[in-house]
Amino acid sequence: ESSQQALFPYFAQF
Amino acid sequence: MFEAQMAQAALLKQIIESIRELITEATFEVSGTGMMLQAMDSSHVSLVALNLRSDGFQLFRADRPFSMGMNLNHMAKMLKCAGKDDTLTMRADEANDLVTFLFESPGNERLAEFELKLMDITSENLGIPDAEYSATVSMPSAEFQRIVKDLGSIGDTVEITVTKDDVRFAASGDIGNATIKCRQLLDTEKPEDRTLIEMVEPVNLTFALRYLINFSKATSLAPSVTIKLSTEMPVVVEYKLSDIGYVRFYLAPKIED
Repeated sequence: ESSQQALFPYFAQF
Repeated sequence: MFEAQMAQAALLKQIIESIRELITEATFEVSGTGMMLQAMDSSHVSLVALNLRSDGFQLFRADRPFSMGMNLNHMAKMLKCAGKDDTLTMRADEANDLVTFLFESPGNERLAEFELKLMDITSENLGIPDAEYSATVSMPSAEFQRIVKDLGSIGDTVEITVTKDDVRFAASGDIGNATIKCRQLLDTEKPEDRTLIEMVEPVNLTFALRYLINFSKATSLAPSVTIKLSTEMPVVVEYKLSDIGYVRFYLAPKIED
């Protein structure tokens, strides 16, 4: 089963 | 003071229609270079980035940068009152918390004025790196919409595989499975009918179809769509708005547990 990632790990929050 | 004028209201009407289901509230950042918007959906899995350059407007004036927080459904309600061929003017000054929409009929016999209350929206702004992508696929936007909708009737997720010869969309579900393969097609009547595959290295990624189907609401904005992929990175689905900018959708991948 694959789990949905969130965007945060990929884009830096500023 | 901010004032921007579009020759036809249709563009902004269609843009808001194509993003308002994904994000209900967003902040338009206005500056001398134009209007930008960046917002994530409520589950923080997808993001919309809209960029409308000032030189794409009939008239654009922003004395200083400022933000306009709007409820996109309320904005859509007002834009629905504009004729698609009406000239659309937006006006706001930092002082009061309203943005005025003026819709002028082509014959100038009718002028409608709507004032939308602005909101304070606190939203995390994300830094989106201007990365190089392992694979870039351009194809007719109607074709992409058909693929994601067709596969959406088979399963919840789509596995996208790009090799140098083709891009493959595969889905499976309770009733069975489906694979749609698109090959490069360059010699077409119109350039926007081309399917172009640029592959630096092969990619294979899985995404939730319901978001891609939602993104494809923007199909009416552009005849072709560009899909950018890199292993274990969010996919970018970009609709270029001729002469003024783009609407970009980002979706985080699904990772095997």
